[in-house]
Amino acid sequence: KTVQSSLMNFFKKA
Amino acid sequence: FEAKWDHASTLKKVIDAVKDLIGDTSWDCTNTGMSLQSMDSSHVALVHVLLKSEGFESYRCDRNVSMGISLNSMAKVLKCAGNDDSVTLRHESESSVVNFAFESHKEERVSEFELKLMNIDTEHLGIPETEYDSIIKMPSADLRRTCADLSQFGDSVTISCAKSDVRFETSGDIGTGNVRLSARGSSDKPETEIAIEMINPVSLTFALKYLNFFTKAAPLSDTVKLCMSNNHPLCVEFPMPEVGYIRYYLAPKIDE
Repeated sequence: KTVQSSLMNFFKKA
Repeated sequence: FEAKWDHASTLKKVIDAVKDLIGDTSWDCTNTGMSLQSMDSSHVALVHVLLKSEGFESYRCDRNVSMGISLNSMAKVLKCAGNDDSVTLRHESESSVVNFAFESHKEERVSEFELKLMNIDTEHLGIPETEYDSIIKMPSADLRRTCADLSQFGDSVTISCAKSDVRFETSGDIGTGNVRLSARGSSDKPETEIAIEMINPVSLTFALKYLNFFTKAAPLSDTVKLCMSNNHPLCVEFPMPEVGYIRYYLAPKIDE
């Protein structure tokens, strides 16, 4: 079972 | 700020490629060009557009400006331009509007529109320089077709890259589907080439819904580049030689 991750898990706010 | 394109078609295609994914956004204008970076409302996908100043017929930006615009409104304005009309965008410092002027090349028809700017809180993300494990260059029409075909069977696609081929797999209620594309060279038609640069094998799962949004950029570029690393967002780049690029980033689906 997979779940959608968020981009915020990978990229930080600039 | 004043920027002129010789033909409206490129700008029309750029807006069509991003407007369904991100609604309102800010165009950041500097002396090197116009760019936007925006996430979709669910923070799963990000669009980064760069239109380099060299790609314009003429370009002037005396002071950096961030123009908040509804892309749907911008699409409406651009519908009023013929594909071969020139487009001039103008914005005066401190003004709350941006002006669009379209001129036919025989100069017998000039139309002007003024669009209200919006106050948009932009949240820019820092995208780290990444050494990707696998980079696939392929015809953009192939990616568009693959994603559209597989969408009939499932919501997600698993993209697996091995040395000489890339496999797209999906499954759903009615059955399963997969498409395998093998590397192929083409010296006389580089736009039909499928090139796979694999440092490490990669297998990642993504929501097809977003990939189908991304392939709306296919009319802008014959080729597309998929950059993948395990446990990392996918980068889908549509290069526009001399003009810039559209890059989309997509967060993977991960094991619960």
